Amino acid sequence: ELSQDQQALLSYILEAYNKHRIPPDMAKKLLQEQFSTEENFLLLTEMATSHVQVLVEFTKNIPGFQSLDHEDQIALLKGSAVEAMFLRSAQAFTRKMPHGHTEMLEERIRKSGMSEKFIVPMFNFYKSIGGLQMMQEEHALLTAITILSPDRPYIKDQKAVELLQEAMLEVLSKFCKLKHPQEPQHFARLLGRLTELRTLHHHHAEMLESWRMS
Amino acid sequence: PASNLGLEDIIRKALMGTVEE
Repeated sequence: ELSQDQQALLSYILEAYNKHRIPPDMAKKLLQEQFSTEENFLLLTEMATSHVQVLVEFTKNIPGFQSLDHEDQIALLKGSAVEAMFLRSAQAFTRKMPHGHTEMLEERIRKSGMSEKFIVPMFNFYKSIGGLQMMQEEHALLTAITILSPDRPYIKDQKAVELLQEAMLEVLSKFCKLKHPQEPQHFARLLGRLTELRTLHHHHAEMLESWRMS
Repeated sequence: PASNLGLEDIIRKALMGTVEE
């Protein structure tokens, strides 16, 4: 069972995760009329910016985060922003949306100038997240775990980050056992998504590089 | 516009709590 402290940590993280979302006005824009490739690209860029701001607000609320070295806080966010965004978009994609919306979003992404090479693994990731049928608590904790990865570049006090991440992992592990007693592999499957996220992150960096070149 | 800022700038600003600007 979760200890009282762990239960409090979980509730706190969940609340922060639910509170900090992309503003609905921004999300609605994605479902409005068709845009050109360039406008699509700009819209997705604007979305990404908003996404990062939301992510920072959530991260500030992760207990212990603000006590980390300030430059380490930036390094953690810089190193994880892309992965946390993929995770959040995967959740948006797998949520039940009104008829036709999923297709419209897919279309917009496909028409934003990204190559198929990057789009296919991204949609595969969305599907793999969908298959896990994650609970909101699991999304919140997995996002926090992604952000608190001590092995990101330029982290000075890795030990301090590791301690925070371990506390989250412990809560997630217990939560999975409590909520999925029939699936002993559930926790391991969730952690497996972190490896997939690293791969997507790598693809994303390659994509940015190819954009810069052109 | 914010879309012209780099990732690190956006993070630094948001960490300082100037998102609402």
